[in-house]
This record gives sequence, C-alpha cells and structure tokens, in this order.
Amino acid sequence: MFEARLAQGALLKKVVEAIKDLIEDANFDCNSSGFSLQAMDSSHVSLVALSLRADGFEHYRCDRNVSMGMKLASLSKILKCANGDDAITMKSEDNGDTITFMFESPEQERLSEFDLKLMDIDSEHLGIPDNEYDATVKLPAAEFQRIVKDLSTIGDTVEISVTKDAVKFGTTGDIGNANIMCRQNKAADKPDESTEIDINEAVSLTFALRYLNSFAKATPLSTHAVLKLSKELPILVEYHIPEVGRLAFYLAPKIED
Amino acid sequence: KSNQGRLDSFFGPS
Repeated sequence: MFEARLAQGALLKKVVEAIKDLIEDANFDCNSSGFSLQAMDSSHVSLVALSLRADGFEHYRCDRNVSMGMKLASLSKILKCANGDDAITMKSEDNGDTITFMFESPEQERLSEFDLKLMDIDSEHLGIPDNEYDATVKLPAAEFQRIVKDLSTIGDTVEISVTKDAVKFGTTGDIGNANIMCRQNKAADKPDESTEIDINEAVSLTFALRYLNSFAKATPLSTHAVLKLSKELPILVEYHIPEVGRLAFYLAPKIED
Repeated sequence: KSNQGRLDSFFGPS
C-alpha cells in the first residue's frame, strides 16, 4: 500500500493550484524514494516535473511502485476542502481504484476523508538530460511573477537575456515595448530579496509569456524562482520547496523562422 | 516571425 502524511498540507494545495491550469490530468508516481509527477501540457510546449522526497513527509510508506492517474481539477476540488493548517495524509491500497485524502486539523478535533477515483492515463515520459546550463538566474519568486505579469500587458513573448551581472526581460506589442532589468544583488542581510546570476556564457532566448505566467502560480511555494537557460534549449523554471522537494517547469523556446 | 517549439523536439522519450 501507499501512505504518506504531509504535516504541512498547504504545500500540496499550493502545488496543485500551481499546475492545474497547465495540465488536465496526470499520473502521480510513487516509489520508495518519493512522490513525483511528470506531465506535458496538451500542446507539448511545456512540462511540469514535481518531486516530493520521501523524507520530506512526516510518514511515508510505499510497498510497491504505483502510478496513480488523477484529474487535476478533481484533485483541486478535494484539496480546497482542506484548511491551510491541516495535515494531509494520502492513502491507496495496491491495485486500488481510489486514493483517500485525510485532512486533520492541528488539534485533531476535525478529521475528514475524501476519496478520489483514479483513472488510467496514457502518459508520455520524456527523458530530460541533466545538462549544464549556460546561465542560471535566481531571483525572488514574487519579482519574477510581477515581471511576467507586467510584460504580458504589453506583449505575448519575452526575450530573456542574461549577462554577467544582469538579466533583462524585454517584450514588444502593438502599443509599444517594455524592458525590465534586474541586476545581481546578493544582499546578505536580506537573503529573500537576493538576485544571483551564475553564467558560463551570455544567452538570449524568447518564450511565450502565457506559459511563464502559468508557472508563476507556484510563487507561494518558494522565496525564489530559479531560471536556467541554454542557447536553443527549453528554459527550466524551478521552485525549491524547502525540506520537501521541488516543482519545476520546462518551456520550449520560440524558434526564429 | 518566430514559431513555438515543442518539447518533444528537444527531449527524447525516457
């Protein structure tokens, strides 16, 4: 059987809210090392990769590898019934056709159980090479969210250019154009507000803002968003979930005709 | 003009 208890149930709520508009349904894969998911959006332009390590859970048991297909909209409906401070336990029997979500209030005076029907989903698993990137930018998650939101009011795509000490986000639209530059800033006294750039080679790539805005829904999960870019490769946008794992998104670049 | 790339053309099946 599979059983996993997450004391900070809010994490699971935030993860599902961050991905439910991007992917309709997905297989959640559980094995002894943890709980993970890899799924592409229906147009195969972006990919979500979630991994929650077994040791990030208060209790974790997975006797055999299981893949549980769930409709994200249904999962979201159920998790909305959990309070932000509830602990969430997921349970499923081997070969079971449901997964049970148990919500416990901090004082354990309220216990609720919701069963979600599992579904068979054909999913294509992509092999993502663990390559080194030309540039890595770590910036406050809220700042990244604001940049992609603001630029979306002007254009549909963003050109992200990284140099040794700054990252520039630029867009062009019918009403004009916009550029936002963030300089490297390693403020030791305010680590949550730091912007760090690690670069092997200057890089400039163009992406659809619609998807980056969708990725930014993961903002509540982490203080920082980490952008990893390489010439002519998909961008990786990572949100580290302290002590539990990470939620990562890949987005294919716009290609010059 | 630029076209949207697809992930399948960058990452192969695992």
